[in-house]
Amino acid sequence: MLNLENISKVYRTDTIETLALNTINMKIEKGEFLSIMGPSGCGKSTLLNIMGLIDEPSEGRVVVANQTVADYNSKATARFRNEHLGFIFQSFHLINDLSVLDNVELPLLYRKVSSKERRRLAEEALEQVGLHNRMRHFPSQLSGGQKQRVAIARAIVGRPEIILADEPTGNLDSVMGNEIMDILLRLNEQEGTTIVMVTHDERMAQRTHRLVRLFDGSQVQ
Amino acid sequence: MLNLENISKVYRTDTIETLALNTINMKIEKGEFLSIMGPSGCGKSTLLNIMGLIDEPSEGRVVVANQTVADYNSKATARFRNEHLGFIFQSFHLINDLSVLDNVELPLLYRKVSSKERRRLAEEALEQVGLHNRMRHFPSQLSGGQKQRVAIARAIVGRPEIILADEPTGNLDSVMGNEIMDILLRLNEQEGTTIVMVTHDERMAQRTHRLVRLFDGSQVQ
Ligand SMILES: Nc1ncnc2c1ncn2[C@@H]1O[C@H](COP(=O)(O)OP(=O)(O)OP(=O)(O)O)[C@@H](O)[C@H]1O
Ligand SMILES: Nc1ncnc2c1ncn2[C@@H]1O[C@H](COP(=O)(O)OP(=O)(O)OP(=O)(O)O)[C@@H](O)[C@H]1O
Ligand SMILES: [Mg+2]
Ligand SMILES: [Mg+2]
Repeated sequence: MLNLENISKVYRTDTIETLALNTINMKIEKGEFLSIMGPSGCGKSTLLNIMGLIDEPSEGRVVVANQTVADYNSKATARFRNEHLGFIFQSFHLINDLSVLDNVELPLLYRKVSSKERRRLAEEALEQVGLHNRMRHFPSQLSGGQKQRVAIARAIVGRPEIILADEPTGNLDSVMGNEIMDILLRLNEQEGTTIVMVTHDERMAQRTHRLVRLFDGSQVQ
Repeated sequence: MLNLENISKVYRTDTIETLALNTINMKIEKGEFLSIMGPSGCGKSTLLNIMGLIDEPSEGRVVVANQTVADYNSKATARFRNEHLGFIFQSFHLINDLSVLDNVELPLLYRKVSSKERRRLAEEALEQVGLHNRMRHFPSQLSGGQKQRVAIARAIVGRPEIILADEPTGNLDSVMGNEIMDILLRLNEQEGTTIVMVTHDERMAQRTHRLVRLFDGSQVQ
């Protein structure tokens, strides 16, 4: 479903060149639930951003649904992202000027969904993460873990085929973290959602199909 | 050293009133290392902000070094904060326009410290958190956990008497998380730094003197 072939990523600042990813080769099967672990700064978010077609590799190619991604800035790539991918960002990226409810409805604006139906689906996703009672709040009025849960609701509301989750439980207590894992596992088992999850939490990783470890931009063991 | 007497905090939005803290009474002794745990949204950050004189309670009083805090906006309170408190925020709050090094030097601008000495102390703090090689980076060029570590370096650089740490290891792998705990424990044991740490990680909490649990704004057991 998702093929990374010889992926490398270099970041350059005025003074330093960082090889964030070094010749990564990975296949992700449809319906798989994969974890990615590794030390802080080792390339996990960079890898997820490339899988999510948000960022372009310096070398190598990304093949999604048998098509090599040619132009990361094209409308076609943007449309593919909107229609097939759900992303939970490490720093949430909620829109501060929009209410919690409007934030969660966002992915559905790209669909042919009535505003009534959009509203219903968004409220349902907020119910799942325990935040229906905060739907009129604005992000600045939420706790850290509540922001994270809104980001999760936004990623699942459109039932995307692929969910890319960058440390989705980092700001949550273990009870809530396990509830989020239950939601993701349910999507994976019942709807066949392919999930790639970056986590620092060994216990969460153990609940998934496969674990990939990164170190200094390379896949290890 | 730090007394919270009958502290309550209410947040009001257009539609909802939240009792974030409900009659909290706590004493924090000089040199203590205290952990605070509890579910997402239960009031931990609010409690830490009130301890740090960043936020004002709706009811009750905060007594620091035997003085009741009267005016949270006064120069005197601001000066006290700068001179005695180090804060690690849950969302880091790094200055995006400043380099990593300049971010870490910030707390020292309030001291009578030469720019040469400021630079030396900042580089040393960055060494401790393993980020000396990123000192010319800007926050947008850092990974999530690297941002967290810069925030930690900034909080410890001035050797403040009290450190308030809001989930300082949430974005870090367990190895790095334990290294950060080692730094905090060393400050506590060798320099007598008083530390109040919010964490979701039971293992980190077990390494501290005392654990306080919050639930729905109240202290439990
Ligand atoms: N500015 C605000 N306006 C309205 N409600 C707020 C505001 N700030 C916080 N709250 C509410 O107060 C409660 C406590 O928030 P707080 O940030 O202290 O929780 P927390 O325990 O730190 O949570 P987390 O573990 O998720 O970081 C939350 O339910 C939150 O929605
Ligand atoms: N825009 C950028 N410019 C320069 N360097 C960057 C940039 N973005 C990331 N890096 C560097 O690339 C490396 C990998 O970053 P990445 O965010 O992928 O790490 P990570 O594994 O997600 O870390 P964490 O667990 O801390 O979130 C880091 O060392 C970081 O400093
Ligand atoms: Mg990351
Ligand atoms: Mg918090």
